[in-house]
Order: sequence, then C-alpha cells, then structure tokens
Amino acid sequence: NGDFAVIGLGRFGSSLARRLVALGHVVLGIDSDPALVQRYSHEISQTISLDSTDEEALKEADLPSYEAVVVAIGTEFESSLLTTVALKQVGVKHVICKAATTTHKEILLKVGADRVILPEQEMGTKSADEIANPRMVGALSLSAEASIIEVEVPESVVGLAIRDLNLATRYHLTLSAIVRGEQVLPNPVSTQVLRLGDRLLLIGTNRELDRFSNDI
Amino acid sequence: NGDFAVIGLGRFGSSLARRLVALGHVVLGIDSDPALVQRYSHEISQTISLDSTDEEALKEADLPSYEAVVVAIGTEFESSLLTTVALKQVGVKHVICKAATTTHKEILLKVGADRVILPEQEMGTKSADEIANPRMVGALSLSAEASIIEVEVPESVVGLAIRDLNLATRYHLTLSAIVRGEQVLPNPVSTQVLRLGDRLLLIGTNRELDRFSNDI
Ligand SMILES: Nc1ncnc2c1ncn2[C@@H]1O[C@H](COP(=O)(O)OP(=O)(O)OP(=O)(O)O)[C@@H](O)[C@H]1O
Ligand SMILES: Nc1ncnc2c1ncn2[C@@H]1O[C@H](COP(=O)(O)OP(=O)(O)OP(=O)(O)O)[C@@H](O)[C@H]1O
Repeated sequence: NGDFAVIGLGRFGSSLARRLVALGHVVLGIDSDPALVQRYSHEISQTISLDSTDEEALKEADLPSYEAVVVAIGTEFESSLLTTVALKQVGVKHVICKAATTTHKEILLKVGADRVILPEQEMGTKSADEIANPRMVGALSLSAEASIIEVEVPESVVGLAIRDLNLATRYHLTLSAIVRGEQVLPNPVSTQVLRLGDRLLLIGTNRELDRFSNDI
Repeated sequence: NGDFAVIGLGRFGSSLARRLVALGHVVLGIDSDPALVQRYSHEISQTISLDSTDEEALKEADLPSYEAVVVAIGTEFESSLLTTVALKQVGVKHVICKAATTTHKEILLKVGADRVILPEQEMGTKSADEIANPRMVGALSLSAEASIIEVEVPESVVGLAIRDLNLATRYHLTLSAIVRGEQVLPNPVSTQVLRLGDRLLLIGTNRELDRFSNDI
C-alpha cells in the first residue's frame, strides 16, 4: 500500500490526493500557497507549504521514498517543468504530471516524466462517448477492436428472453452478466427474461457492439 | 445518429467536438473567437463564430434541432450561466455544461442544465485510481458494491491454470474473459494456462476484487 506525494493542490491535485486517501493510501500534499495547505490539512494525511522549484526544500521532503509523485501544476508551465526535472534528479521513481496541451506533454515526457495527463482533453473525449451513446453507461476498451460495454436495455426488449436477442448468432457477442439494480448476475441462462432497468454487460468487437446498440 | 452543437472550442470543447465527429456525428462548433472557429473549421462538420449570450444569434443557429448542446465555457462563468439559461429558454432538449467547481455545478443544474461535468476534478479522481493500482488497466462500476475490472496477471501466476487461482471458491469472482494481446477469450476453460501479458476480466464485489488484487 504505497505512499504518494501530490505537488499542487488545485482542482486536479486536490481531487487526486483525496481519492488516494479514500483508497487507503498515505498522501503528502504540497503547495506553495499556505491557504490551500491549510484547507486540505484535515483531508490529506500530511500537508506542507513549499515551493517545488526549490531543490533544497524538495530534498528535505524526502520525495524519493514515495511510490510516485504527482506534479499537479497546470497553468505555470515553467514551475511544472522545473519541478519535474528536479524530482527526476533527486531520484523519484515515478513522476506523473498534468499538462495543458500536447506540446507541454511532449516536453515533460522528454525531461523524464513517466506519465502526463491532459485532464480537459481526456474528459472531453470521454464525455463525447457518453453523450453520443447515453444508453451506454460504461465501456472498457480491451484491444484495438474489442470492448466490453454496459448498456441499458431499451423498452423494446423488456419481456424477451436473452436467447431472443440472438447475441451470439447475429452479433458474435458474449453476455458476461446482467446488472439488475444492485445485483449482478454473471453468466445468465438463455431463458432469463429481461426487465426494465436491466443492464447488459457485453463483450465483442466495437463494430458488432455498435451494430447491436443501433439495432435495439 | 444525432447532431450535436458545442459552444466553446477550448481544450475541453474542441476535444469533445472532434470525438463526436470521429464517432460519425454531425457537429456544429461555436466560439466567439474567430481564430478558434477558423482553426477547427476543417475538423468539425460546421463552425460559426457567435456570442452565445446573444439570444438573437442563438435563435438563428436553430439549436433546438440538435440532440444536445454542450456549453464548454469554463472560466467565464457568467457567459456559461447566461448561455445555459438562454438554451433552455429556446427549447434545447438536452444541455450539458462544464464547470470549474461544485458550486458552479449546483447553480447550472438549478437553472436547467441536464448534466454538468467537472473535468479537472473527475480526471483527478480517475487518475488516482490508475495511480493507486497500475496493474488495474480498467474498471467499470456496476453497482455500489460490485465492479468489473481488467487486471494484468503478475509474473507470480504465469504458467498456472485458471483453476489454480481459486477465483470462485476463494474470492467469489467470475472470470468473464482473458485478454491476450489483441485477442479476447470469453468464458475461458478452467484448464487454460496463463501467459505473461494476459489480462483478466473479473466480476465481483469491490472488497473481493481488492483482496484478490492484493493477494496476487
Ligand atoms: N512551484 C510551486 N510549488 C508548489 N505549488 C505550486 C507551485 N506552482 C504552483 N503551485 C500550486 O499548484 C496549484 C495548481 O496550479 P495552477 O492553478 O497553476 O494549475 P491549474 O492546472 O490551473 O489547477 P487546477 O488543477 O485547479 O486546474 C496551485 O494551487 C498553486 O499554488
Ligand atoms: N459567450 C461566448 N460565446 C461563445 N464562445 C465563448 C463565449 N465565452 C467564452 N467562449 C469561448 O469558450 C471557450 C472556452 O472558454 P474558456 O477558455 O473560458 O474555458 P476553459 O474552461 O478555460 O477552457 P478549456 O476547455 O480550454 O479548459 C473559449 O475559446 C472562448 O472563446
């Protein structure tokens, strides 16, 4: 159960830090703004106010002992860049940065960031998927061509049995489970009748999943 | 296959618009900045420059004919608020907004936004899940207590057969599929031997999924 450090307690950094704490991890929150350090002092395991571009201050925080350090500084690119370089120089094993644009991301990767996240662009793409297909409540990409999706049954199939959907014969899809309210029914029998509100967990190629979603 | 309109072609709005176009939808991109309208004119089906707080200009764009309209204006809250109110007033069926804070989100929902996204906060939370559990390459929440996760097999189980993992007996987990490179093997037989790089698609309670992830 690793310890993590998050530098920059803006909207991205503070949400990330809180979630890590909720998942049971010890988190060190760092920000040069004492007001933010104060605000999160009760929600994050430990918080300190320091300027991450100050190599001496960074050394005192013993950051190489953390499983990973997140650089959650977005608008001030130079600070983000200098901090990333300093972290790699003192030997932090895993550095994750947020960035505002793909150009900033490329630069951070070049100077040693292990991973760079573009929150606005990535949420834009993810939101488009949800907006385009509102009945698709979830999707996981498994390969370039296949996914598993969670899709709400439309009223048109309520009362039908699973076998009436011809999932395997017509669409080459596998039904992994039915989600019914708070219950999950894995590998349901083909005679199982679908109810309003049911969600189907389907595995198949993206092409066939799309075709199925459009057909129903 | 619905048409969508996106107001605000910043990082969030432009990524969202491009993704909708990639998914095969017709998209109208709107921004008051002509430079952005120009920049995306080749990537988005149709682009126009107008001020979305101008009700007359909004009426001319015939926005109620779109399946949904996205208000992707973040930093200028008043513009986002006025635009949302205007859109609902002219009868747009579905309005999706981005917002900077939970307070802004609550206000937008009160004035009629159907859905409000907080990109930085939501990506912070999502990134924390990925950082905390790097071997967990994907997860879909199915209910309050259950999920389906995609987890890479650690070297310790390579060469073992599925039945040696005691997924059902020890963890009450269902193995929906093995993902091997670009191949997906649904409902694999219990004698299937695990290889390096394999990913397991497992359904179960979050508690048991966690326990399993920690045990391996
Ligand atoms: N050199 C630094 N050392 C420590 N903290 C810093 C430094 N530079 C910026 N910060 C902090 O990082 C936080 C996030 O920075 P900033 O607001 O520039 O990024 P942002 O990407 O706009 O934030 P958000 O995550 O809210 O979108 C701020 O709270 C700021 O005080
Ligand atoms: N009244 C308006 N009418 C049309 N477009 C507008 C209006 N107000 C702002 N915009 C546009 O919306 C876009 C996004 O706005 P802004 O940059 O304030 O938000 P942001 O949340 O910081 O953006 P990003 O999505 O990059 O994070 C800008 O390109 C801006 O020109």
